[in-house]
Amino acid sequence: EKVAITGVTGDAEIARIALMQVKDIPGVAARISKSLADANVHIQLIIQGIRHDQTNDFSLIISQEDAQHSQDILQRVSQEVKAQEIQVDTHVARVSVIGSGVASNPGVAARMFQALADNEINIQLISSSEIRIACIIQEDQLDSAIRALHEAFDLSNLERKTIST
Amino acid sequence: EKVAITGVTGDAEIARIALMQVKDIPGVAARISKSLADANVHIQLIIQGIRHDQTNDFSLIISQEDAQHSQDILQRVSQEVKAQEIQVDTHVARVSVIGSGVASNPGVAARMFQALADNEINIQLISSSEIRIACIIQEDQLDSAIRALHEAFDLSNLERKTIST
Ligand SMILES: C[C@@H](O)[C@H](N)C(=O)O
Ligand SMILES: C[C@@H](O)[C@H](N)C(=O)O
Repeated sequence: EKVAITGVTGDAEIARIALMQVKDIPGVAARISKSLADANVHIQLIIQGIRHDQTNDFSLIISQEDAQHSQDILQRVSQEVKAQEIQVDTHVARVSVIGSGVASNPGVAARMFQALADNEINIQLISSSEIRIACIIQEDQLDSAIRALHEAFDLSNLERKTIST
Repeated sequence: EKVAITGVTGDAEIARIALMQVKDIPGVAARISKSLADANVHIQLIIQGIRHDQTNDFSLIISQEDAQHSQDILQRVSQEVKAQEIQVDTHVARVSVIGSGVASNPGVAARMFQALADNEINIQLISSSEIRIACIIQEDQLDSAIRALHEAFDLSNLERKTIST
């Protein structure tokens, strides 16, 4: 069964910063993102999952070179938003499957996740839209992830550059 | 300051299903998404945040009409992936800001979140990409969210339909 996937992309030049257990009240997401916007830090991905008790985790994907600067900024905000902890990991990579088939074919996500699972690659974060599924994985697994997805989606021309999606 | 935002879209015909505290090991995401793909359920968004002690929460946005059927399917899978709980909420809506300016201008996310905060709208889930930021909010706040974003981004032509992004 052929799905309309146009490419697999990977990027290891990223860092993941997470403010753990911030207050889950209006204004917190604005305060965090404004602090980085004011410093002109480009946020590549924002992922916030479901709340637990009255708190939530707020994860950001930024470039590796912005990691230290962003951590300093967020340290100052963390008090205000009552973050229990700030976790920074620069040893992560993003791997994405892109194409119009993501939306129209429910099997694309399962195929992507299965290809990663078959290669013992644990998925740390997931952010998906109608045309793209992005997974954050360990940086040292990026090459095998791209190879596995290349095979799973039968792609002949592989792209290893980042593209805006 | 003008940002290149092409529209604000909203959709109240959705449901949020979350498998709480699944095992954070390879294969779990594949098992969950495959169970829905096999039943031809279209997953609109997948959001998975950061792990806590070897477990993770796996949130799905689907159409409201798929909610009951999906819940039944996931009940059967939850044992296998050791989900502590399945949370279903059909009283949610998705509001998105879309445009090339999302990527190039770090202030877009802060402006979106601030507009929601100013209207006392709590953001339950966030999934963003380079061209789109989607927030899951309470269904009964969708109209005020769209109005607030319309004002914040100075959009004259408002789109209330869902588009593939
Ligand atoms: C956690 C954060 O997203 C909060 N719920 C807000 O609306 O800002
Ligand atoms: C939780 C789930 O995403 C798991 N980490 C996996 O890789 O499948």
